[in-house]
Amino acid sequence: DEEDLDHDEL
Amino acid sequence: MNLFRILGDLSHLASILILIRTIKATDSIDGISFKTQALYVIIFFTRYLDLLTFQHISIYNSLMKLFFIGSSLYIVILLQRSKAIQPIAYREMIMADTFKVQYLLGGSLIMALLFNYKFSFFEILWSFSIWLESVAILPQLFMLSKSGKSKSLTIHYIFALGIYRTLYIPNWIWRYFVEGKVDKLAVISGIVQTLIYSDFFYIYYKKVIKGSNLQLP
Repeated sequence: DEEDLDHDEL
Repeated sequence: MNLFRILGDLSHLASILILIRTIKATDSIDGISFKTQALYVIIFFTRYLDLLTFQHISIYNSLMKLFFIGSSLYIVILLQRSKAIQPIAYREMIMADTFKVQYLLGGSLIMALLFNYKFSFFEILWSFSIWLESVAILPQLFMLSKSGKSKSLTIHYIFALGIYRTLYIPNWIWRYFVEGKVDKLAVISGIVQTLIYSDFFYIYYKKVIKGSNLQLP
């Protein structure tokens, strides 16, 4: 699901 | 976004600009590890694949990702170009760059397969990039410790990179308490990475503050 790809850091 | 995160990102940006400036201004590649720079290209390409999915987090986020991909590629091209312009310096760089990166690549792949948020192509590559980044500076530190000579600009580059990693830790602590968010893989690998830098920081401190010669154990 979407939450898995929520890598908002660099 | 919190102050630690912004300052961390800015020092990451600064480290790359310092390195590019060093190569351009001094016309020298002495003391730079080609392997570490090539690893960064792999890291940014595998981590920022989400740019292709167009699930943009923010303009800031996307621009920074594009900058890191572009600048890492640019540095490798600059180093490669010295092969024709400064063949002797290039040969010396490659000869001194003896760290076995296949262990870092293999180890990171194993870690990514074992520890990831989801067993999917993007998530495994993301995790791979996180583990690889935690050890990517090792060829550079190894080179520095072997040569024993202190190329001050290379040292400033490593120092700025180390500051970036260190600032991400208070950023995570902040996020945990304020946003209730914690990225376990990033935190664990980030701590590993900061420990690798801490050895360098100690030497840097000794050199800069006490003025002694730079020598990594």
